Amino acid sequence: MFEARLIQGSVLKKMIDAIKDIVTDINLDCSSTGISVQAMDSGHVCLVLIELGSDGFEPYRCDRNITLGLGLKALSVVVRCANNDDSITIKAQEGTDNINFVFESPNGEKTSQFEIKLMDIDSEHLGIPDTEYDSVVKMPSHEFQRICRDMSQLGDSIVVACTKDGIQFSASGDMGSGKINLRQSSLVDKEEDQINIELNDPVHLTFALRYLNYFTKATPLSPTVTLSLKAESPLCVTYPIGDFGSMKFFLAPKIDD
Amino acid sequence: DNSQTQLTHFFSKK
Repeated sequence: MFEARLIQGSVLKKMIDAIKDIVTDINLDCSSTGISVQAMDSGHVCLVLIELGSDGFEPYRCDRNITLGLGLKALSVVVRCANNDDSITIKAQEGTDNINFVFESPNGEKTSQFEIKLMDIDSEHLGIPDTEYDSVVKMPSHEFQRICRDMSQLGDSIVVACTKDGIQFSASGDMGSGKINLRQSSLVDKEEDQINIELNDPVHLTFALRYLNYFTKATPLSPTVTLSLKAESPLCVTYPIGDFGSMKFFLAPKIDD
Repeated sequence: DNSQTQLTHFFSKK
């Protein structure tokens, strides 16, 4: 028996909105420690990794490891039927080919039940190595979203460069070019408005903006985002989910021919 | 010009 109740059901809605343009099907890998999802886009250019600890659910029950394959289209249709302040319970019995969703309003007056057929999804899992990054930059998530959106008006690719002077985003195309520089903040009122730059080594990488704009669909999940960069390696974009999980996106760089 | 790499180039299949 698998059962997990998320008090803030809106978090599930936001997670699905964040990945539905990248992947069509996902496997929920459920164990006693929590739920994880790993899925790649069809071109194998980017990967989404969701990790949710069991302590984010009340109750959480997973008698034995179980993989639940779901089509995001059906999942998206169902979670849209939940109100933002509803709790969402996910239930699956062993040996059945359905997954159940129960939505409950905060006062308990309204409950809704939905069932989705499980799918057998053949997904490749990649081993993601522990990486010591050259630079790790934490910034407001809306700021990152704005930069990606603005830069994509100029070109298809963005160059991200971290030096002791800060982080620079640049793009160029037929129309012209643009650069945006961010420096480490000195004094800010709210921690979530802070720009924090850890630099071990200067780094300079190029990425396709199309994918970064998909990743920023996760902005409603968290006020902050972390970019982890290493020379000639995939970028890792991390959105924390409350204090119990995260959504990470990995993006393969563009490299000089 | 830049060409797009794939993740399988960096991360091994499990």
